[in-house]
Amino acid sequence: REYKKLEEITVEDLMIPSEKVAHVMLNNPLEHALLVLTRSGYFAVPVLDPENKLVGTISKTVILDQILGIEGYEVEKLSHLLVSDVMEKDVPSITKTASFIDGLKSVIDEPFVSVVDEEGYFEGILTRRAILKQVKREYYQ
Amino acid sequence: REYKKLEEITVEDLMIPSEKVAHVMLNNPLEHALLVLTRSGYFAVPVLDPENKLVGTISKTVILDQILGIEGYEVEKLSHLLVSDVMEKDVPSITKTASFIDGLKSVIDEPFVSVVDEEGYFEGILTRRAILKQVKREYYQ
Ligand SMILES: Nc1ncnc2c1ncn2[C@@H]1O[C@@H]2COP(=O)(O)O[C@H]3[C@@H](O)[C@H](n4cnc5c(N)ncnc54)O[C@@H]3COP(=O)(O)O[C@H]2[C@H]1O
Ligand SMILES: Nc1ncnc2c1ncn2[C@@H]1O[C@@H]2COP(=O)(O)O[C@H]3[C@@H](O)[C@H](n4cnc5c(N)ncnc54)O[C@@H]3COP(=O)(O)O[C@H]2[C@H]1O
Repeated sequence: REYKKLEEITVEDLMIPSEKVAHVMLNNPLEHALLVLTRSGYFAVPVLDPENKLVGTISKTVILDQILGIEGYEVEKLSHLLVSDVMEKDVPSITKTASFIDGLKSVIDEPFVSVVDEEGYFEGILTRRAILKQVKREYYQ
Repeated sequence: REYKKLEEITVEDLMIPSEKVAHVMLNNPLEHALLVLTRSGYFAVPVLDPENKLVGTISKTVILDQILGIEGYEVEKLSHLLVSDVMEKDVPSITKTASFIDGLKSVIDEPFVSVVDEEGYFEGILTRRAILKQVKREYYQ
């Protein structure tokens, strides 16, 4: 795509759009979340509600903790828990009109941040990789 | 610390030194690796040999796969496996004299890269967070 100056770049230029983001739903059984995480290969993914609003994230760590915590380590018990029971609820988000530097700040402490519109509808994610690749492009300009 | 121009910054300025890096040894039982990973909170850590040379990395994903793959999901069986049985062996590394831009490139596809000396002795890790914080500093100069 055409070269834009760093000051012109917005989160929209760098984000992965929702249709390409692996995610799970609030009310999925934890077992399903495990499937999505293992198949997609990602360590953590966004959690959406039935209206496609962002409600949290879920990671392999949380699932591992559940398995280890369960009496007799019966993984089948995962099917009794829902994503909403164990997901991380207090997750940062950003809008697609945000600037590059705001995007960069948002991924300093998180591997990715979800992109939402004014009403909280999920639009995609901004990853550290996308920010780093943009910095590399800048460096060689 | 004193401000250095980006061209002067080396991996050494940004790395986490080995004494602050959670890691496991080649011959530890997988059960021990799980303990280190859960206690440290990290998703993946370096694996060292008895001489403190870097030999690979191990992640929660690999351990999760083992648990799920095991008959009857008996987590105790983790104690029969060694880190060396399941670790990622082909891992990139970098030296502490490498430049900022080489450091940045090394973490485009990996959350962290291990820092080693000419003989492969482990000296620390370079994380995406350290690179991103440096870029933020630069941006405000
Ligand atoms: N299937 C794959 N193909 C190629 N490279 C892969 C990969 N899986 C992981 N990686 C590499 O490993 C990094 C860490 O992935 P992780 O799953 O821990 O952490 C990921 C994951 O939690 C999430 N993520 C990335 N892409 C996603 C997607 N399409 N759907 C859902 N979540 C995604 O954002 C985090 C940061 O992603 P980022 O790209 O910066 O960083 C990724 C990427 O560089
Ligand atoms: N205990 C903690 N305290 C504060 N923030 C935490 C944290 N654990 C995780 N984070 C945050 O989450 C990011 C991803 O951590 P993760 O464990 O997947 O991936 C980590 C981990 O695999 C490894 N790592 C970082 N510090 C480490 C250390 N002291 N020892 C061993 N491995 C480390 O490097 C990866 C990238 O680290 P990075 O700092 O760029 O990015 C970290 C950091 O921003």
